[in-house]
Formats: sequence, C-alpha cells, structure tokens
Amino acid sequence: MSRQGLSSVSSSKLADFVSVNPWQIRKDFSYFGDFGTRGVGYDIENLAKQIKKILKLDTTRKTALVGVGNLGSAIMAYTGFGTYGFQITAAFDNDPAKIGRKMNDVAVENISMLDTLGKRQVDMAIIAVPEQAAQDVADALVRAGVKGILNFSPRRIVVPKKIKVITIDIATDLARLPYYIP
Amino acid sequence: MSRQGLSSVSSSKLADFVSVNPWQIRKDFSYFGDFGTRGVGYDIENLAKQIKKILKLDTTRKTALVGVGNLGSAIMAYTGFGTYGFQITAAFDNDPAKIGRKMNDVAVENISMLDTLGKRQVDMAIIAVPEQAAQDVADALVRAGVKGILNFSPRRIVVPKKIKVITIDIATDLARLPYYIP
Ligand SMILES: NC(=O)c1ccc[n+]([C@@H]2O[C@H](COP(=O)([O-])OP(=O)(O)OC[C@H]3O[C@@H](n4cnc5c(N)ncnc54)[C@H](O)[C@@H]3O)[C@@H](O)[C@H]2O)c1
Ligand SMILES: NC(=O)c1ccc[n+]([C@@H]2O[C@H](COP(=O)([O-])OP(=O)(O)OC[C@H]3O[C@@H](n4cnc5c(N)ncnc54)[C@H](O)[C@@H]3O)[C@@H](O)[C@H]2O)c1
Repeated sequence: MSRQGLSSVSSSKLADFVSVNPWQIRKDFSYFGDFGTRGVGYDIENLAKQIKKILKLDTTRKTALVGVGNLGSAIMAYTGFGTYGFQITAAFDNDPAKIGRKMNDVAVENISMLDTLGKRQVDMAIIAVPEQAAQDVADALVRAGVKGILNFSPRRIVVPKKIKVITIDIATDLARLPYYIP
Repeated sequence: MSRQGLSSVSSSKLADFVSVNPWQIRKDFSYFGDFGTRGVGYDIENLAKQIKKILKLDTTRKTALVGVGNLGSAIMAYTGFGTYGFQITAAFDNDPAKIGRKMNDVAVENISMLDTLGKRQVDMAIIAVPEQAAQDVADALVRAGVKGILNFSPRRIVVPKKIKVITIDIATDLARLPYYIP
C-alpha cells in the first residue's frame, strides 16, 4: 500500500484485503496497543512497523544454510529473504569441491566449523542436505545454539522442545492444485 | 499409520493427530459418505483411498517443469512428488547447454516446444525461471492448456480466472520462525 503512495488505510479496507470483518482488525490491533485514529484509520508507515515488531521481524536475523547443493544454491541466490530481515551469513557443506567457494559474498565452510555459530549471533538455520544426513546436522545445529530450523529434508527431525522446527514439503503445495481443477 | 501395521483407527485418535474435536472428524467424513463403523472406527486402507479421492489425488498427474536451474534441478530430483501421485514428465529451458540433457529419465526440451503439452495430457506445471521471464512462461502454459500452476518466481503472475495459481515463497516460511524464538 505504501508503494502505491497511500499514507493511511481504514480498518474496512484492510479487512477486504485479508477477507475478515473490520471489527476483527480493530480488535486484534487494540490487543497490542492502539495504533489507529477513529475516523481516519491507521498510518501505514507506523502500522507496518508495529506488525513487524509483533511478529519479531523488526531486527536483522542472521541465518545459516547447511547443504549447498541444487536446493541450497537456489536458496543462497534468492532475493526474497531481505524483505523479512533475514540474511544468510554462513553456509556449510561436507563436499571438498564446494568448501571455500564464494556464493553471494559468503564463503562455503566445512561442516566441522558449525560449532562456531554460537559466537556469530546466528540463531536460525536452513537444512538442505540429503535425508540420511539431516538428523546429524540438526543435532550439530542444536549444540551450536540455533533456536529455529527450516527443514527441507524429507525426514522428520527430532530436537529438544524449546527449538522450533518448520518442515517444508513443496509436494504438499503442489497437491493443493488438483482440488481446484475441473 | 498403515506403515505402523495398524488396520483401523478411531475418530478420537485421528482427532488427536490433527488437533481437532472427534465430532469434527465424524462430521467432515459423513459429508462425503460414511466410511466408518460405529465402535470400531475407520479402516485405514479404505480411509486413505477415500481422502485421496476427495482431494482428487487418486490419479497420476503429469506435471511439466519450466526452468531447470538450481531450483529446477532440486525439484526434478525430489522424491516427495510420488506420494501424491505427481510425476514430472516434461522439463523445459531456453539455455542451449541444458537442452537435450537427461535428468531423472526426462530429457530437457527447448521452451519453444511448450505448446505440445496439450497433446501429452499434462495439465499442471511448475515455474522455476527468473522473475522477468515468469509472465511470458505463464502465458505460454495457459495457451498449451495447463490448468494449475505452482509459481516459484517472486513475480505475481496474471492468468485467466479458471486457471489456478499457487505462489510459493520460502521466505514467508522462514519468517514464521522468529515468533516462536524467545
Ligand atoms: N521439501 C521439499 O520440498 C524439497 C524439494 C526439493 C529437495 N528437497 C530435499 O532437499 C535436500 C537437498 O536436495 P538437493 O537437490 O539440493 O540435493 P543435492 O545433492 O544437490 O545437495 C545436497 C548437498 O548437501 C551436501 N551434504 C551432504 N551431506 C552433508 C553433511 N553431512 N553435511 C553437510 N553437507 C552435506 C552435499 O555435499 C550437497 O552439496 C534433499 O534432502 C531433498 O530431498 C526437498
Ligand atoms: N519462491 C521461493 O521461495 C524461491 C526460492 C528460491 C528461488 N526462487 C526463484 O526461483 C527462480 C529460479 O531460481 P534458480 O536459483 O533456480 O535460478 P537459476 O538461474 O539457477 O535457474 C533459472 C533457469 O531458468 C532458465 N530460463 C531463463 N529464462 C527462461 C525462459 N524464458 N524460458 C525457459 N527457461 C528459462 C535458465 O536457463 C535457468 O536454467 C528465480 O525466479 C528465483 O527467484 C524462489
């Protein structure tokens, strides 16, 4: 909206955008503190800042990538992470042919260096290694102090309760399509 | 569950698995026809078949991939598609160095051959090309008779209303993590 040059937006316009009731928007926002002015609506600049704060996306998050194969390379090159404040600042692999190579200004390191992450303020990681290596990699990340993991490997990984894991499977995304096709 | 050797399951066990109420499970399934036996529960083999039918995943779906770069290569090699009945049977690119190469038993074709998809019963496609090529590729897929598109490019693509598009952004998946990290 701010890209379209608007400076404020009403709760009913926001409600249309996300298909809920306007009172739901007002209720949810007032839970976190009142950002709006009656009759005028919400200042877009300030609203975006508040939402980022609520979702804890208001600081830059340093992220490590483990596995720089096909998927890992596509992830390293992807420009979409910056929008949410993520920066891939470390990449690891166990293939000697890849170690030392620079991708997007980040040099690929040997997986044995993973335990240095704690000293580098990296608290999130992406796993893009083959299935059989995924659990070992997850264990090493937990030991290194990582708190959140995005797991692409088809294997369910087991970690302590306080570590958050989100597993991605693009096959389930593709599987949503047939239902809509006549 | 069938992998664990169970032959039937109760609505309350299913309910725990997906965190809803048992009556919700019974109500949803009875909408599509009754599969369960009172007191015994649901036969797992039959239930899995019925669910696949409801979601239209009971037939093999031939899928085309456009763009065989880093992301495309990882998608070609991914074994997860088979579980939902998807098979990547065609792959296209515009890079002469890739055209003719075989990946997972599928030969990469020149993007100019895209219009042959209609005659090959391919009604779904995955877009993994750079942002600036995505809309042209989407237009060519619609002309070739494709009905559903999984779009990885960061650009919003515009297609006729009857074509279903699902856009993937792994950055939004990663962005779900910070909220859970203390
Ligand atoms: N979830 C999904 O939707 C999805 C989609 C595509 C691929 N995948 C999965 O992503 C993973 C990667 O796929 P890919 O096509 O990039 O494979 P790939 O073989 O191209 O890449 C794997 C990389 O991991 C490295 N590696 C292997 N063992 C390692 C270890 N112990 N420590 C560090 N690095 C190690 C390899 O050297 C290689 O560079 C696979 O598990 C695949 O199944 C998932
Ligand atoms: N949505 C996400 O979460 C996500 C994650 C990673 C990458 N991406 C996106 O996926 C796309 C592919 O990324 P990548 O790292 O594999 O890039 P890449 O450059 O490695 O691969 C792109 C491929 O597309 C081919 N190509 C280019 N123009 C074409 C055209 N007109 N017709 C047919 N083929 C064409 C190229 O020859 C190349 O093989 C990019 O748009 C990237 O932004 C999205």
